[in-house]
Amino acid sequence: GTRIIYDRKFLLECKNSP
Amino acid sequence: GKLSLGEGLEKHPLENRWALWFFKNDRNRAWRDNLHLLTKFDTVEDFWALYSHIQLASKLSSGCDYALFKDGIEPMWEDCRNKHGGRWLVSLAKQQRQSNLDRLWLETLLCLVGEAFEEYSEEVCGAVVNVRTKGDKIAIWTSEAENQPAVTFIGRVFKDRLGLSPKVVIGYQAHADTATKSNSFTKNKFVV
Repeated sequence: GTRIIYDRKFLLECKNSP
Repeated sequence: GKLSLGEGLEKHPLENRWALWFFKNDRNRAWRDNLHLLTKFDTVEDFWALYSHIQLASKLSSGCDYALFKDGIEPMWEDCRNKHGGRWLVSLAKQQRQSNLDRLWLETLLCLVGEAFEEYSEEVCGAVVNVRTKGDKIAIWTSEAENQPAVTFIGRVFKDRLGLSPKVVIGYQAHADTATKSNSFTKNKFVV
């Protein structure tokens, strides 16, 4: 199946989103 | 498409559920009794909520560890997913605790929860940071020390993501060799 991959840029953006 | 009032508020699921463990050295207690499961999470948002809530690694007392492992794998050699495995080990100089430790540990966590090792992410068991007076350590644990393609791919990505200089060499040590060593030196099975 497909694997859920997140790059560091996306993960860091999630930290800063409200 | 899907339309709901919760749009934009939905959490982003992770590929794996992860467990964060904390080890606090108390010589009066057995090693296992010093190891505590803090919590588990399986979304990006819950990862950040946890990360923001706990002490940075650089603020822990010497002798403490954090370990982030896939749910169901205990952060010890004896676990069946670890016992044939090993670790990519990054040893830091004392002065790097203030300058680098927190950044390198966060980068390690992002590699794990983001599944940075692509098809080889399956081989990853977890990661550990040891806070020690003589020098802190960060390691990624994998489940099969003989799986050279997976181990070397993971090592190369790990080294690249940490931003280590090409001049720096990091080594992979099998847990079986670490557990049976007669001195503080464990031979590297692979290096990148």
